[in-house]
Amino acid sequence: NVEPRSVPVFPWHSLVPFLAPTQSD
Amino acid sequence: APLTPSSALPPYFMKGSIIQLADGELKRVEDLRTEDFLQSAEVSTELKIDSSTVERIDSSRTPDAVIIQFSVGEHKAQVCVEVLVEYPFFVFGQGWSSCCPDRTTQLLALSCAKLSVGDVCISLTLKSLR
Repeated sequence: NVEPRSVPVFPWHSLVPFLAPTQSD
Repeated sequence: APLTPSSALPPYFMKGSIIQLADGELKRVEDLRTEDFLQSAEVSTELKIDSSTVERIDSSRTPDAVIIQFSVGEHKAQVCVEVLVEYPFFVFGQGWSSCCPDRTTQLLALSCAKLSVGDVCISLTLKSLR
């Protein structure tokens, strides 16, 4: 018996660099 | 100070990786479009999309890495990141782009354009709390 492998699913925001501005409003 | 690049790229940039958008739709990483990011950010209560313009690309003392200076958002905040040359960024209206597209394609099988000064990348910031 071969157990089915689960395919990893990644959230969209993990693909985008988080570049927080250094200055606030 | 620039961020230190990790020695390996995250697995989700590999061609064929399954990405879940904010509305639950599943897409392959190579099929993502600018609209997918914009629509997902609209749904998000915490994150918003900012435009990050590439201002400079400098070589790094770390092998195979570059230091990219971005101008982020309407306030044009200057942010530097140190990444591997093959690290892909998503450019508005263009798609995945890296400093060394050949290497990105070689390592990840992900088709990339050349990231250049003036390109406007998609980035995230926190929505201001009210």
